[in-house]
Amino acid sequence: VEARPGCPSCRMPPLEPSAEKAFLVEVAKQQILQKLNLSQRPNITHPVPRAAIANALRRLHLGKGRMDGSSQSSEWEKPQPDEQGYEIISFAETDPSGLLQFQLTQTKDQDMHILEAQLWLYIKAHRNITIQIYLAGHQRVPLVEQQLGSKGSGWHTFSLMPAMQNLFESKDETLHLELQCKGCHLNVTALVTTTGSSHQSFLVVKAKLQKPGHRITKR
Amino acid sequence: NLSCDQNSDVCCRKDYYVDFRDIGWNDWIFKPEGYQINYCMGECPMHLAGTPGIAASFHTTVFNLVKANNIQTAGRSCCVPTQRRALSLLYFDPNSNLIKTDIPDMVVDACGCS
Repeated sequence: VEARPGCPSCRMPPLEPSAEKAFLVEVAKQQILQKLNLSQRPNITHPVPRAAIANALRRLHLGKGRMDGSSQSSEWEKPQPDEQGYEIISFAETDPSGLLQFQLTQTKDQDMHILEAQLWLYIKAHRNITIQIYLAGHQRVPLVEQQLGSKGSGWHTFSLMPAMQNLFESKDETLHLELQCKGCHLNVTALVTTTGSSHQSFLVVKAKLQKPGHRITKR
Repeated sequence: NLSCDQNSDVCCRKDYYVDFRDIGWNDWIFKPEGYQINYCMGECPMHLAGTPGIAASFHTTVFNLVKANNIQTAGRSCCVPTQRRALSLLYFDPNSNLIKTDIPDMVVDACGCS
């Protein structure tokens, strides 16, 4: 009945409100960083234009679940309880030679299992063209060839599987894609919007992180 | 499930919200705007043991027998989370990639006595 000071279950003396706030903020920070496998909060040195983010999220939200561009809804495989699911949106930077460069972040000691990988390109109005996408590097690897026919400006999606799984396994953090266009009168880079615009090209990867010690049960 | 108030010491859920803008984290965490970091505190006297916490398990049967026969036990009943949910985050990684993930069991929704 009488007023009892302090924490009723652990008998700690009462914390000053400011001390309680500082304590809980610190706990919250540690919890979030630990669960995201981050040692400290990221410093954003190359902020992506908000308009590009909004466009990408809007595309993904409109196409919820549609990953290969053809099927209407292909819900991605729900991660198992001991697996953490990720959806990674990486925005392209176009280097002077016209290559699309993506800077992915790899965690050294954990394996990412890639479920789907899709490149989104905003292509200006065209007539009867075919887009070819290569993995650039000393070995130029063809990834996808897609006929686009004749259309006004708009978004197009290109699936990059299974190459993306191989890239993640190689722990390589930089991905360079080379675009070629059959039937174009202009250079393909003139057809695709570049870094910094609200229609910046972006890559969407759906993955799940298999915790160390994850057992694959044999069926 | 009780939310803590000044008048009782019984096991309850203490609500607390950390706004990412207040701690300068809103530049790299795109969504949500904050984190509901609730926690459980309070007394768990014997007559509350097992409520609502593990009501649906065989422990309830054992505890009910213990209580019914006034058997003194050595253990204590604690105020613990009985219901939690995931925190969905949309955040930038060090390479300014936008990552969406669900971190399980990050938000305490309900507390009870074990």
